[in-house]
Amino acid sequence: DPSDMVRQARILAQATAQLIQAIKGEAEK
Amino acid sequence: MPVFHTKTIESILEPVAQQVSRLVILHEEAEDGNAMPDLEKPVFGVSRAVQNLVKVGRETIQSSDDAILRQDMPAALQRVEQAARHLEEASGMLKADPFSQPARKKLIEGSRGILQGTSSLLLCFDESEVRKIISECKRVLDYLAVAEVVDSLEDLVRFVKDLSPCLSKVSREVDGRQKELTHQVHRDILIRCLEEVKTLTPILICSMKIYIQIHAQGGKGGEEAGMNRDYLAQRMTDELNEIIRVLQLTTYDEDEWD
Repeated sequence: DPSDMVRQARILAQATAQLIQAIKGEAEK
Repeated sequence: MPVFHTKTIESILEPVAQQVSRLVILHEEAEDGNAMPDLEKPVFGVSRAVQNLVKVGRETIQSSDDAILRQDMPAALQRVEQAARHLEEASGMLKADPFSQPARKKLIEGSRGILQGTSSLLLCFDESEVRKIISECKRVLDYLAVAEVVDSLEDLVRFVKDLSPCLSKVSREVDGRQKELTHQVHRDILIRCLEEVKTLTPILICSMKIYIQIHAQGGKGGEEAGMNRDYLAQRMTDELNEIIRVLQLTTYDEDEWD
């Protein structure tokens, strides 16, 4: 189902945002 | 001015684009010397999401009959896979040395790569969806091109029967598309053109009927009726061509915004 790709892209974007928050969490201390 | 041309792409990429920008600024400002936390878990989350996306992406490529999508999408998938590898390498390097500068650079490179790769992938997919709508518009154009050779009521009935479902589909899909666009000017053009097409359709059919009736009776005014029919078909053709043009726009014309 092509709409799966949009869903998976959204999940990846969210995972990336979480990773960056983890990085920034430390960097902004 | 919106950066992303559809609401779906915007909702997916805008938050992560902001995060990446902030990360780059922090990195440039800081070189802060703080130890990095253990990123194994969030990096694993990204890698797993990349694997799932790549799997679905490959399935999309295999099942698609769109040659352009089949040609363009693999590079976007490779971009996200490569970005995930950078993040994994960075995570490994930071485990050994939480102050590693090359690891920090890899983290930024990887995060940017995910953003760019996902953006390419979504654009590639979106363009393919647009091509599907355009192909429906072109079917309507093909029907309009034969309007001038319809010279009997039986043919007219056939013409209307063929054209109607095709036009309904175009109407539904173009309307759905305009709702997806973030660029108001493009939305307005699509709405206006679609309304014109809808208004002109019954008028065209009526003009074709008049032409056929005059033609059958061998009466005067046949030439004028034919010209009127051709004029209406041409107007609909022009509106559909404008729809096709605007559907393909993804960048923003500064003059339009001014």
